[in-house]
Amino acid sequence: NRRKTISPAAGEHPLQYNYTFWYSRRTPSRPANTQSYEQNIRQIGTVASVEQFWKFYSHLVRPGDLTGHSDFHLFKEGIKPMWEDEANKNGGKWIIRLRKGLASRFWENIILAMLGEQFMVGEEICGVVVSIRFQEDILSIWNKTASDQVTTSRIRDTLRRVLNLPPNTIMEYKTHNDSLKDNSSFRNTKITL
Amino acid sequence: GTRIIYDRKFLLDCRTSPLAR
Repeated sequence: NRRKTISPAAGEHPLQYNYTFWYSRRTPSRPANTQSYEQNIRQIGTVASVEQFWKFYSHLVRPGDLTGHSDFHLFKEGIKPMWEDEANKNGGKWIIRLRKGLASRFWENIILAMLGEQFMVGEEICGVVVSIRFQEDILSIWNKTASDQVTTSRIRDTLRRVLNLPPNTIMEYKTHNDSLKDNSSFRNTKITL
Repeated sequence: GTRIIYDRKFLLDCRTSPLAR
């Protein structure tokens, strides 16, 4: 399990953090328990600079072109995109439901905001996820401390700005603890307008 | 330390720089 340390090459623009891309796809026949989730999720690459990000990202399928039940995750290096990870266990996420056709553009915009450190919430951001589903697609941003309302409000307001969301967009927050309890990512959320 | 902040336009401009190709 030898891992190379990823760092910016000479002349590249370093990112505040290294980020790792993950991909997961649910096999419909299997239950969505923790074990099968962990088996279905794959690390696909880590980037340390703006240039490395674009090189990697340009070769990825756009999320809007994915089919079935699949997710792209972009998380700070060292944080697994799982509720149980040490960095996530007291955290939660904002959820934005997107009608079909919008996922690729919103995914790119949320990534650029995260890589560019636009959220101004210290170390609180863990990562972002785009979830491709049958009826709608879902964008999520995970933070470390679900109980910190100053942080979660600031993330919500930054999201509205960087994604240019209409004022009536429904924003939903769910703690990972609640997700663990009901074994669901997107049901029973707290809705704010 | 200092935080490395990039705006959207800067990041998009880097996409077309020779280093990112």
